[in-house]
Amino acid sequence: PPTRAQLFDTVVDTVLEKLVAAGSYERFASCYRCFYKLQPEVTKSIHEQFIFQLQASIKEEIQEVKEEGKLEMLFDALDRLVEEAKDQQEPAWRPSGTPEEDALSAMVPYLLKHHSYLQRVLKEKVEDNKQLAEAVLAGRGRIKELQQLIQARREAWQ
Amino acid sequence: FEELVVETTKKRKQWPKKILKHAVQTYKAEQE
Amino acid sequence: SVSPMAYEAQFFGFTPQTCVLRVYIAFQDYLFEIMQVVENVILKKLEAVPGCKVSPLRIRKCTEKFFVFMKEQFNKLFSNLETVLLQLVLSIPPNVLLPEDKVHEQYPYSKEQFQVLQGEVQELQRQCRAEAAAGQALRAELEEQKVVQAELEKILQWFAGLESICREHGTSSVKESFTFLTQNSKKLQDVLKDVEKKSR
Repeated sequence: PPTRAQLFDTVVDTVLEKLVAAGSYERFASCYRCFYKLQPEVTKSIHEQFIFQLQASIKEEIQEVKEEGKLEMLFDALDRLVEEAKDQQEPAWRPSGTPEEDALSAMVPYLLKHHSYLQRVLKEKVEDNKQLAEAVLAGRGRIKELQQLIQARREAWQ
Repeated sequence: FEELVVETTKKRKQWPKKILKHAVQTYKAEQE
Repeated sequence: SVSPMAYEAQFFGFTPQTCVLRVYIAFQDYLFEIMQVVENVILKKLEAVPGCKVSPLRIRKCTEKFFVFMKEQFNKLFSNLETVLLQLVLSIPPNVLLPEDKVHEQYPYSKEQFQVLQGEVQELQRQCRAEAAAGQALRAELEEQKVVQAELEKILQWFAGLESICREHGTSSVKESFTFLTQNSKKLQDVLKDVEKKSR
């Protein structure tokens, strides 16, 4: 199938060709009959120049439009996107019209990463705190033991 | 109308990235 | 209603209708311009013809006739051009997603789902902060325990030191020594009382 760039050029060229065909010498001479009767050769020459200039100017202007809008590059890019999506039958996502809702989706991957990060950090902290808590309980036990030993010595001296 | 459409669609294309930049900075700051 | 073709405008940076209009204007403007040039050339040629009875007004009418005809033909041709451009060249098929919108395909989260995810993140943050505070408190207590343990061990060492001194000076059991001393003192007191009584 033709590319978008080719299609664009083809349809524009076709219109130009048909326009040129419509503005035939017969039609031109028919409109400028009074002049044609006076100078038929000059009429032919003017018509040829008219056709030439019309084609050249329009082609040049269309080329400018294409360059200004970077149409060739955009058409190629769009053709590639269409090719990549050829196996997708379902209609693709389109903006909902509610920008704040659409913007949320852009944040989802990073929010999910943040979520994973927090889960990991929480797990580490819980593990660390578990060990700390065991150490604290052991410490309290040791202090109680020392206090009991001191109590026993004091009572013995008393 | 043309200007409005073009402006709106330009924002649709560019602003989510700008918003995302700030959102990512916020998440990173929270992580730190 | 007019379709704004906004998704296409997002891709191209202009609306397809604007592009088509530019093409239309290119054709129309140059047709008009060249017709004017043609008319001027014809008028110049007529000036060079001696005794010419063709007036400029008549040439103007010829130009208008030709121009109107060409414009009509062009408008008919252009409607097909417009259809092809808008439907085939400048349109994005419904199954195509632009690259900047790929995230919507990969993560199709509704507003409610996003809020649930945000809620989960906030809860995780709260729990992290709570665990961090708990960790701080536990570490603070461990530090305090170290100090307290050191003091208590010092006291125990002092007791052990006392007992050690007594052992070094031949008293294996301080309690027994004190008992012995107390008993001996009592006996000596009794003997003293006896001697004093007998001496009186």
